[in-house]
Amino acid sequence: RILQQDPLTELAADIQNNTWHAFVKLIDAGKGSQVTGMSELKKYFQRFGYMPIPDQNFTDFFDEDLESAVLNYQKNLGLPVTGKLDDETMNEIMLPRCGMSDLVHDHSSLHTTKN
Amino acid sequence: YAYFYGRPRWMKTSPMTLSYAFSPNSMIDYIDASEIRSVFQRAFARWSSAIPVNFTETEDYFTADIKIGFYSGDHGDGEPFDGVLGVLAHAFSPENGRFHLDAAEAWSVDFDEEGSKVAVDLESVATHEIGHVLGLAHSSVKDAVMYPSLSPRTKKRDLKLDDVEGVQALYGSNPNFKYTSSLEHDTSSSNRRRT
Repeated sequence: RILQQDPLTELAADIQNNTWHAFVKLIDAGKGSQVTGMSELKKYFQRFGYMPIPDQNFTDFFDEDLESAVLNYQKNLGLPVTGKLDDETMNEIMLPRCGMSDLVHDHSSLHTTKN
Repeated sequence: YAYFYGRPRWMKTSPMTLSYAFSPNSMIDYIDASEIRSVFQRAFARWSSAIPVNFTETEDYFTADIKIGFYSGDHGDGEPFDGVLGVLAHAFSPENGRFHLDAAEAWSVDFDEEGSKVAVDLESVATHEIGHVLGLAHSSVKDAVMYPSLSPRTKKRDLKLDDVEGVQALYGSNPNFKYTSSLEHDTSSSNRRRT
């Protein structure tokens, strides 16, 4: 892959300040791989409801929990369900978005009512 | 469409009117206040056209049902904003009414005037967050307003059938609501995604 011609790299270059542009280096990673920065992606998935276990010390290892999160993310957002960090999945992950969780849990601080 | 846990909704008596107000201290100054007010009027009107709920602006921020403001970083609700792009905004489920936008974004009401590559359409985000205020969670339908992501320099302002069906299941239908072709999904892009 010639990174200079990769549309994802171009996207990341366009949005230098994007919080998630560093995820571009995780592209094509799959279960069993280890890449520095993978723990940040796990935090992303935790934040948006795909890894519901709180206060976990995340590693940079692409483990079963991350694969499950990727699968749920792809299913939930209508992406091809591959379980891998393919182009389309990474493109969606790096887009700016709403801060609300995608999956509804009964313990999220943003989902409380004012009773 | 989807709902928050417990399917909360506003429970005021019918005909329901919800008031909204802008924070007196937490606004952006590079877009004229009257333009911001117009953007939100149009965004509220879209939802109001589908359900029997009226929205009215009030000057009294502290008693308003819906409180709108622009905030940076940690602003006290446990969900700090993260600077340019990343998270754009968030809003709370009924009947909380807090509606927060990330002040760090290059908010735009007109892409012809706002040349930034990372400009974000304020009206699209406002329409999305009002959906949360009313009780809708994120949708899996890519063309729906309630889909979670929005590309820079992109507009997604019009409600789709998925949005309308979701909110009408919570509040009923506005008797004057009319089905229009703009409610239909972009089936060509949806099919491409499925393929």
